[in-house]
Amino acid sequence: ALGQPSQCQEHVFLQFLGLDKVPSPPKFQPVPYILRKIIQDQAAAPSAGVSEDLCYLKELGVRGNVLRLLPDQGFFLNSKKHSQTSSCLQKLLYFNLSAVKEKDQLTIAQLGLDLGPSTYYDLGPELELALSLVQKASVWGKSIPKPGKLFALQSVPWPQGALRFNLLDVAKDWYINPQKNAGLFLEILVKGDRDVEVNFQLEDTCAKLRRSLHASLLVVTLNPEQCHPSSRKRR
Amino acid sequence: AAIPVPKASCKNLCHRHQLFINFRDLGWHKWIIAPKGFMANYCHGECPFSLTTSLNSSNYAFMQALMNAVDPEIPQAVCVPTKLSPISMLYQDNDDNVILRHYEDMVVDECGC
Repeated sequence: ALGQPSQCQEHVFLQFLGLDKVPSPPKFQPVPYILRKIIQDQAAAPSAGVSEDLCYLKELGVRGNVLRLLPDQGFFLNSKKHSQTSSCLQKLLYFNLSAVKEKDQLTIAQLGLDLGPSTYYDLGPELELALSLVQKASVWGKSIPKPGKLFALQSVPWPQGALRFNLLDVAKDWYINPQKNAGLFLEILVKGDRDVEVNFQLEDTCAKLRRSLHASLLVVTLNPEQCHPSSRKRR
Repeated sequence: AAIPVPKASCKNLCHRHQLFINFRDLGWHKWIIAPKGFMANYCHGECPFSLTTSLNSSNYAFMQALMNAVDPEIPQAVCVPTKLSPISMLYQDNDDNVILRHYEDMVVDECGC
């Protein structure tokens, strides 16, 4: 029978991993394609990493030595019907950046929105997605926050067809001033007037969308103490 | 002074041994997503003076082995990793963040004295 390491021994190693205590997640979160690919590539060629710079992520084309996928901790809001548009879905997205340590430099902050199968793309122009920055923490609550800066929709090709937004500047601001992090306001709108039958179908689509929507923030950081500027050149 | 002939047999000489770290054995499979384990290896064996030049030894190991030969109170040179490689680990923390991090010096590739 194998023994167990002492709590002290384990604690020392967990600190080395950047953890305060043994994690006890109730279930594993979904792992995005890019993280799976990096791990699989390394497992396929275990010696490949030896001569490479550990602080350059060739899959993402940036420098960084830690990739974090932060889950959305926000909540849904009640949708409002406007004169010409009705809101299919409204949600506050919130990402806790406290896991990013002081010395880490952000090199990527990418919001991923997975809308589930056959929703946004199939309905084409009938649905519109708007993402805006919530300006103040005081708006958190049951009322709908006043959206601030509106982001342009930036969709990039991805194996799973999810929508991606570059939030690097926003995340840097949140990182420097955590009190500014009041989250993001996501709204999916249905345009125009419709008859009863079409409205019923759209309501069904919106309900599905609420169930399948999954948001996460991919954050890549670089620790200068572990990643020296000259390390690539030297290698 | 004459240097004593070492008693170590070939299989006791410093070399790399296989060691598979299975995260399940540590109970860490509950939070480490991948890999399930990895071949970390370890170094073990003797570093007798007569072989310090052929066992991937440092100059220091040579000098220590030399001193051990003339004064047995000085310990023999030790068998240590001389080349290590990194691995990446994918795990989940207490905030449900999924983290991929590279860790240097996790796998022993070569040993020496």
